[in-house]
Amino acid sequence: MLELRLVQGSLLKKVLDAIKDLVTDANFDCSESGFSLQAMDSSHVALVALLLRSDGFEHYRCDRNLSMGMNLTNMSKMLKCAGNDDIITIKADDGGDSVTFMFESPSQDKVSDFEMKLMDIDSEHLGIPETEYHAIVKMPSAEFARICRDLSTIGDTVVISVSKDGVKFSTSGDIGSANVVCRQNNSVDNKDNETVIEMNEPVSLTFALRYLNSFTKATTLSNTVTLSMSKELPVVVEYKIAEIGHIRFYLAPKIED
Amino acid sequence: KRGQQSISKFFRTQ
Repeated sequence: MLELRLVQGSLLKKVLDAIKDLVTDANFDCSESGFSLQAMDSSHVALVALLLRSDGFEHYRCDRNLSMGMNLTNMSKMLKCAGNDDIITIKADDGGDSVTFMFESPSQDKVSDFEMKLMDIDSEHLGIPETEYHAIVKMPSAEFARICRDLSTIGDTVVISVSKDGVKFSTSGDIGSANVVCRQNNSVDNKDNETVIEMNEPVSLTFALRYLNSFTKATTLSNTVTLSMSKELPVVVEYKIAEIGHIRFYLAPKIED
Repeated sequence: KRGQQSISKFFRTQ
């Protein structure tokens, strides 16, 4: 038996909006520690890892570990029927073939339940080792989204370079080229507006902008984003989900053929 | 030309 009550139901709606275009089908894993998902996009270039910790739910009951295969397009259709202020409860029976999403309006005068069929998904679970990153950049998520969107009108790939001077995003295409440099700044009034660069070693990596743009659909979840990079390794683009967890996107770099 | 690597090559299958 599984019963997870999330008072801020809009978070789940936003999570689905953030990943449904990248991943079609995925297993949601439920354990004592939380509600999580790990899935690759269909071309196996990017990986998304979501964690909603059990202590972030108002009520969290998970009698035994459960993996529920869901079509994210269908799940998103159902969650769109929840109001933004609604409390969402996810319910499932052990070994059942469906999951129920219950939506309660804040004043409790409207209660809906939507039952969705589960599916068998054969997916490999990847072990992600803890890594010391050469450079970690924390910046406003809206700024990162703006840069990715702007640069994708010029080119298909972006070179992200972190040095002591700042973080540089560069692209080039048929019509020309562009560079955007963000320097470290400290905002006294608002930590969310800060760009903070922690660098052990300069690092420069090339990525497909199409994927980064897809990741920025998570911008509504957090005011800040963290980019963690090491030489020749995937970048981690992380959005914290207030008080409850995170969504991390891993993207493999492009290399010289 | 740059080649796109697969993400699975970086992480072990569990």
